[in-house]
Order: sequence, then C-alpha cells, then structure tokens
Amino acid sequence: MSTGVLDSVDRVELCESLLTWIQTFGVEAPCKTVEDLTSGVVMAQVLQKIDGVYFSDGWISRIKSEAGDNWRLKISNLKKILKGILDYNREILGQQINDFTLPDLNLIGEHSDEAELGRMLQLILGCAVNCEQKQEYIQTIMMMEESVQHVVMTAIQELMSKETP
Amino acid sequence: DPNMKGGQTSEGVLANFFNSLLTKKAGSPG
Repeated sequence: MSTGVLDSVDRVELCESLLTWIQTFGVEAPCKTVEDLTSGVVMAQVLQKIDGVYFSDGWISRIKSEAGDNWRLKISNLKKILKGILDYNREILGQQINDFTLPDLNLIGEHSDEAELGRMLQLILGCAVNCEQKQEYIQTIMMMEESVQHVVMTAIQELMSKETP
Repeated sequence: DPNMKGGQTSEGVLANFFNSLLTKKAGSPG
C-alpha cells in the first residue's frame, strides 16, 4: 500500500538526511546517531530553539534526560514531544496536519526504528520552516548538500499537502 | 540530463522551492 510521496526505503533516507539537519541546531545533547535521538532529549532541545517561549524551560523540564536504555521513559518523553508538536501546529502555526501517519512512538523507543523516527523529525522540520524564525532555518537548509536539500524538500512538500489552515 | 526538470536545473528547482517557502505566509496553502 502506498504511504504517500515517500515509500519505506525513502523514509530511512529521510531519517538520515534529517539527522544531518538536526545537527545544524548545535544542541547540547549528542546527536550523531539514530540512537542518540530516540530518548527525545535532542528533539526537545531543538524544539526549544525553534520556539523558546512555547517550548519553555517548564515544558522541557518534563522531558527526562536520564532515560538511558529505559524504553518506557523514552516513550513517555516521545509522547510529550509529539503532543507538543501537534499542539504547536494548531495553537501557534494555526494549522492542522491531517492524513499524515503519525510516528509509531513504541517502535522509536523500543527498536530505534529509523522510518518512524524520520516521521517524527519530519514534523519538527514542519515546525522549523513555519515558525517566526523560519528564515534562519530555511537558509541553513539551503546551505546544505544538494542531496539532503532534495530529501528535505520532498518531506516539506508531503507535509504541506496534508496541512489545513 | 537527469538533473533537469521542466527545463530547470536541479539547483534551480531547490532554490525556487525554498525561496517560495521564505515568502509563504503562515497558514497559507503551498
């Protein structure tokens, strides 16, 4: 069954390209590998850079940085982050994401699933290119390798096709 | 040329897309 613009192979490529993109934020937590991202700590720090007022210190304090290999804690973190992203889209960006298959957080937390992590990072990408400081983030993407830019463009196009004001 | 799309270079397609994103207003479609 088709899952839209990106098939499952592309989703792994998407994850790898967005991992490269996530590194441009220069967050404190290590973010070199897929495993580095599955606790949600990096994602939370990136979201705080995107909008520090919405993703405040109070919000980020609910993300447990000591998740380690504890998949229950990881999934708990990921749930808070996904809810934050969806609320941010609705409350701040004024848009709903319909028909987008939301990431399977259990697969990310328990199995470091790249395709599902790619979906999560895609949603964060959507926040970055629509937020108030989007200019800075879009220009950073435009400085990246052409192959990465292509994947990022496809990811944004897929999201845009599923957004309704 | 595999990098050409509709008479435009791959680089041109990317630049057009991201530039249009820069000028897109919040909440407006594509």
